[in-house]
Amino acid sequence: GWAPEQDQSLRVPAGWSHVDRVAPLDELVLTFALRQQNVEHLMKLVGRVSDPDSPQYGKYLSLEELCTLVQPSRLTLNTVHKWLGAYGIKGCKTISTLDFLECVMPASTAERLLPGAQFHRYVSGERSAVRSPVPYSLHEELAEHIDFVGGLHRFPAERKVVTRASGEEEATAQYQQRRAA
Amino acid sequence: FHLGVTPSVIRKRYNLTDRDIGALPNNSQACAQFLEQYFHPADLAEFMKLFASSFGHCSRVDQVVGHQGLGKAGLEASLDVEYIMSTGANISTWVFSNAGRHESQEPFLAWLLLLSNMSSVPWVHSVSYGDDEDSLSRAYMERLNVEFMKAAARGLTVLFASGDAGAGCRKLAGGSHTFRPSFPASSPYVTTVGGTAFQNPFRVTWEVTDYISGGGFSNVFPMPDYQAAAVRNFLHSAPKLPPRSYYNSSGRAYPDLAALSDNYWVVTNRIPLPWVSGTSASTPVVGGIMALINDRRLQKGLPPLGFLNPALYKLQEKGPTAAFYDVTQGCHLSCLDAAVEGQGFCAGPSWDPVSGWGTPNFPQLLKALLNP
Repeated sequence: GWAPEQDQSLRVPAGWSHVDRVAPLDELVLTFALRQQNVEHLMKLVGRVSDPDSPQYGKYLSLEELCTLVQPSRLTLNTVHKWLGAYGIKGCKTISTLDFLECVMPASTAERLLPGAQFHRYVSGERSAVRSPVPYSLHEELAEHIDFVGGLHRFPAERKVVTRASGEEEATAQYQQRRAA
Repeated sequence: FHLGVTPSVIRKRYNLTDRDIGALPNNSQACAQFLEQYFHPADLAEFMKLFASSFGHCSRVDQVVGHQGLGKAGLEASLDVEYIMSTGANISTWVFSNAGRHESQEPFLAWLLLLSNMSSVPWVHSVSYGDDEDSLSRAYMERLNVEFMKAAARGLTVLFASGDAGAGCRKLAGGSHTFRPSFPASSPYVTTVGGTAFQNPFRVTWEVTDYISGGGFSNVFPMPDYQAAAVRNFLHSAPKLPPRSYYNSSGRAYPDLAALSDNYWVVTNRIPLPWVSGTSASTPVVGGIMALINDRRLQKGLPPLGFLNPALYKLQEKGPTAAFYDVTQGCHLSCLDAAVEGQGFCAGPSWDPVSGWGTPNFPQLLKALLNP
């Protein structure tokens, strides 16, 4: 197999606790990022439409034009759909640019589709998330067609604003530690 | 004299007059939420009643994309809508609310898919979300970088908060330390917003860096051409730099610009709260200002700003400009060790990795970006 996200952290963030392994028939939603075409061209185009000195400055693409530029090749679309179909996964949702697929499937199917993955449930307060604490892999022939699969490892990011009071405590603590160092 | 940052304080500092409000019905701005946190329309209305009587504004969000729950309002969600609608006053505002409909979804990815799939979306997006670069796979970051290119190709301006941990700190396997960049702040295809504080916290004075303001150099993305000269200038002219082993001086450097991030007033669950800080506050402020500039550009028949950075760096490199208040005092946080003693980078004249080019001086920035 081929592991597209070998370097992804598998650490469970602070505040999340493990509940149990999900039942085989529990439904999961996985997001497949399909390999796009003409990324180099897109990069150059962004440079031109964003550069005030370029005659193309401000000449942006419509969503349809963007789709024509980056949509995955027919080979990629066929290969991925055939692969998913072989596991009985049908009715995946796509987006205008055809470069993402969102598929619903039972956990047992997801674990066969992505060898190595094991889906577990975690909770943080009232929130719950299903993630795999072990890396997934894909068949090697998919390496040129899929960038990554979303919904396995990354937990919802925490976002906290800082309050001035805690900031001052933090600064004081840091100052004291700096003095000690 | 003031008792904290409110819309009128921000508008005064960045020289927004009562006439500097949106005028076009077809211009819009957006902020994004990724937690089960929601704003309450009643909080927004109360905030505007308390703090926005001196300028024309909207008191409600025009469109919520995604699920808006009914529980308690979240401080971050309240902050975003209240401040993007204070600088981007009278501009139609959308909120993208993506807590992840299913427990196996990644909320940030769900937002990106939504953005990629809508043919008509606001021109400006303010996002306060980030993860340590080293916690994410390269495949994921590189692909998301392409998604930001796609947004740029469509003319969208995507702003990310630079983070609230200064240069950050990571302990390596051998026990040594390095700084810890944050993604998507480190993507070369987004505009990253850092934070500042008033030199005198109770007066509208000049600004110094906020010590929490995220900034540094990516370990994943190489430095884009548009910023090479500015960053080289910083690296050559800074009187003191952290040891080279702490950062990758050839990586994408951020933030690109900054705004006040300290001591904000926010109304949440009908209660006005003081002392709210973070680059989560500065990012919607800049978002609203950019939406206002788009308003003027659209009025003149010009296209919207799109991906800002090439124009921003070019503008500053052409020579001295009053478009930004250069922030030259203060440093941000980093590792607590003997080598750096808790200090990351320090601000200096021109671009620096704490406050970028500085904070916006609206009339001059507008003038410059109407004809970049």
